[in-house]
Amino acid sequence: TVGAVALDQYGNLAAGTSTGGLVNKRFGRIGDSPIIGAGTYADNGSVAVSATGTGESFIRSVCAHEIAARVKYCGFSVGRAATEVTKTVIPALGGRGGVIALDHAGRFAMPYVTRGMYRGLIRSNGQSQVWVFD
Amino acid sequence: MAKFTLLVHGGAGDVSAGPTARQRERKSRLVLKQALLCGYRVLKMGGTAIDAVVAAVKVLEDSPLFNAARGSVLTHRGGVEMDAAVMDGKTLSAGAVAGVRKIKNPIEAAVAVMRCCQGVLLAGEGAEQFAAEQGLKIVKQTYFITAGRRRQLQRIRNSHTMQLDHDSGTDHPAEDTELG
Repeated sequence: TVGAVALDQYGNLAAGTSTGGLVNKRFGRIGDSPIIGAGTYADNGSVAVSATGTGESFIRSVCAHEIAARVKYCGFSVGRAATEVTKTVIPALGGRGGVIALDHAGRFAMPYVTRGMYRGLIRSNGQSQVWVFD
Repeated sequence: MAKFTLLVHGGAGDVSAGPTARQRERKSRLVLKQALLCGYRVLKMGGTAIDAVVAAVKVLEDSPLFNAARGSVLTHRGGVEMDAAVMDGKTLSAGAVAGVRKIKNPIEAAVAVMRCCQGVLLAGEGAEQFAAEQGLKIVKQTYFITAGRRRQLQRIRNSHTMQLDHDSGTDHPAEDTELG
C-alpha cells in the first residue's frame, strides 16, 4: 500500500492512499484504504493520515479517524496520537502495519509495528529523507 | 514562502534482509525520493495539498516495486483488485474507489469521485465506467501484473492465507529479481 499526506502553503491538509490489497485475497475483499476514516483521513482541525497494514484491524478501529479524534478532542500531539493507536490499538485487534500522520503545523509521526516501513519526508526547504527501518 | 510538508509511505511489513532485498531497498528509496520530489514541485509552485498527494502517489502507483496499481499483489484468481482514496482536510470532501481492475491510476479516480460525483465510494465496474467517462486512462489487466507477483501468488495460492505485500522475504518479487 502506498500513500501520502501533505500540508500546503495555505495551511490545508490532505491525505491519499492506494493499494492492491492482500496477496491471494478472495470474495471481493476490500481493505481499509478506501474506507474514509479507516485507512485515509484528513481534517484541517486535526491531522491528515494514511495507513498501511492489515486492513481489517484498521477498519475495526477506524484507525485514521481515531488518530484525528485524539488530536482534536484530547489535545494529544500527532506523535502521541499516532503512536498510541498504531502500537496499542491496532495490535490489540491482531493487526500490524503503520501510518503516516501530519498536523497543520507540519509536525509529523510515522509509527509502525512491523520490521520496517518504506517512508519519506520532504520540507519546504527541499530537504528530504527516506527510511525503511529506523 | 509559507512552509509546507509532504510525507509518503510505500507499505509496511517484515522487510527482509539479504542481498536481493537490499537491492530492492535501494531502488525503493529512489522511487520514494522521486515521489517526494514530484509532490514537492507541486507544493512549491503553489499547488494544493490534494494535488501534491496525488502527484506523489502516482509515482508510487507507476512503480512495480510497490503494492499499488502497476505491481499490485494478485488475488486468488490471479488478477488485481485495487482500492484508493483521497480526502481534503479543508472541506472534508472525500472520494474513493474499490475493487477496480482497469484504471491505470486509481488515485486519480478517487479524486474524480471527490470532485465530480455525488457519492464518496464507488466500487467495481461502476467505478471503472465512471473513470472512463471522466477521461481517465483505462488499461488492460496485464499492465498491472508483473512476473514477480505471479510467482508470489503461486507460492501462497494453496495456503488459504493472505499476506501483506512486504512480508515473508522469499515471497516478494525482489527475491525473484523483479525489481522494476
